[in-house]
Amino acid sequence: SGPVAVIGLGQFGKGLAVSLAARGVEVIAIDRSRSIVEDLRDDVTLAVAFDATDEDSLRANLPQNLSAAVVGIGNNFEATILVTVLLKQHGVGRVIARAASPLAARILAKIGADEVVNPEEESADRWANRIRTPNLLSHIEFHEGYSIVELGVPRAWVGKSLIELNLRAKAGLHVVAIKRVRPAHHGSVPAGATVRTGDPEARIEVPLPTEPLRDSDILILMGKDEDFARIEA
Amino acid sequence: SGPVAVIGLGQFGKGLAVSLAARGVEVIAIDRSRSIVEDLRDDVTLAVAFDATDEDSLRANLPQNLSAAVVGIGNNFEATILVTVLLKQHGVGRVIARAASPLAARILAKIGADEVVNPEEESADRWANRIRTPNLLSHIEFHEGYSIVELGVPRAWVGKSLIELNLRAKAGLHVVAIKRVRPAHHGSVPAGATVRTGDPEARIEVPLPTEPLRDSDILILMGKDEDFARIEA
Ligand SMILES: Nc1ncnc2c1ncn2[C@@H]1O[C@H](COP(=O)(O)OP(=O)(O)OP(=O)(O)O)[C@@H](O)[C@H]1O
Ligand SMILES: Nc1ncnc2c1ncn2[C@@H]1O[C@H](COP(=O)(O)OP(=O)(O)OP(=O)(O)O)[C@@H](O)[C@H]1O
Repeated sequence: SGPVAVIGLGQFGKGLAVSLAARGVEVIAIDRSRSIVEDLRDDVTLAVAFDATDEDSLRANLPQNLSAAVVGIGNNFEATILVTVLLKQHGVGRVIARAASPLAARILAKIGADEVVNPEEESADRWANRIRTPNLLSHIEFHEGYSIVELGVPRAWVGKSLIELNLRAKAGLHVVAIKRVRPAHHGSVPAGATVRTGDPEARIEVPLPTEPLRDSDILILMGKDEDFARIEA
Repeated sequence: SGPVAVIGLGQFGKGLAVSLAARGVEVIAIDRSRSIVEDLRDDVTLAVAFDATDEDSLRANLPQNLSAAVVGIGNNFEATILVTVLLKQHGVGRVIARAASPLAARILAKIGADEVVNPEEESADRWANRIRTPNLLSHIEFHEGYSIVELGVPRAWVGKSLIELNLRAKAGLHVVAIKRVRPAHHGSVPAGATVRTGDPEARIEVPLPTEPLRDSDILILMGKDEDFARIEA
């Protein structure tokens, strides 16, 4: 529908503005630093420098038809609160505010943020999952030369289906089952909800031959040791 | 296998240390700030304060059997490089280093990091996807009172299967198809690989009744307008 405003172009805000624009969304990128704004001019619909806590500047620079506004300011909670309130006052339907902690998230929800985001914590949670399930989890030999191995999906296999990968023919490996992670409570927290990071649960499933593998999947494979050795993580 | 060391306990490092420990991983949390370390003492296996760029302290405090070490320092590239080199020298098999930019990521890969992480950029990419596919994407009426609507999965439905949700009986909605996002190149970048964020592609699929919905799924639903109105995002 309408354009998306991104206020505060640190790493998160800038990354968001550029990713949205790359997906065809109209982006208005705002930062009080002129040089930061200049830097983004060619990547977004409109890049403009002003202090977003100034109500007059905000009213002058934001259209009425914004579909969403994201406050990406990281290190200034007071500014984040003020900008969030001003945005709701301006009539922005969907305001996503960055929170540096669960307490900050609750406060932002109370003062009108529709969703809150904590980029470092969300990434930390995903990485905890990746680190905990390393590429060779357990290794049980039963037939001579054959083992059952749990393997985190190697990067090159992510997004491909078992049919595409054709592991039996190409790598001599038989996929017995897949451990799949259910999504945790990442991402948006509706105003008023309890702010907590859900723990993903893994379930063992029969793999669908056409389903693309995800980077959080764990394959339970049977094969010869030399075939496993040839897989690159 | 062995414990995981997390060095640098800012938001990302602390979140990671706590998430890993909550999943049963042995965590050694390190920061040069004594107060930050004190704060985490009850949440991890071992929390110890020292400057990780000091080779002697590192050798004295790190066991030989670490399964991985994460450098979560954000704002000091020089320290991140130094700690990464010292960790590889110490013999740590898997070193994950935080990079603040693609250039930093390439440099860290060159000096020995096995994987690089940019928490703000990874979250930015996920949020760009969430924002771009808002909860009511398109709305076409054909039978009187009935519409086909594309709907981002409401938070309360994430992780549930269509059978569990029983939308036809409970909400009067018929799921025609699901738009599913293929994973982007989030997360680890093996040393030497090109550092870029992949754009996820959505494919339209026939929904499996037992498959849990993901927060990035888009449901293509048919129903009466008043039934759609009752769904809370
Ligand atoms: N009042 C304001 N109006 C507009 N932009 C602002 C305002 N306050 C801060 N900013 C901008 O927000 C951006 C990000 O803020 P800050 O540096 O505090 O966060 P950060 O935690 O370092 O961000 P990141 O982790 O995403 O890199 C900066 O570029 C800064 O110029
Ligand atoms: N040489 C060092 N040895 C140990 N800890 C360090 C060292 N340098 C920095 N740290 C710690 O790393 C932590 C995070 O670093 P910093 O504050 O630079 O990153 P940040 O970008 O603010 O982190 P985040 O975005 O995760 O909150 C701090 O708690 C700091 O004390």
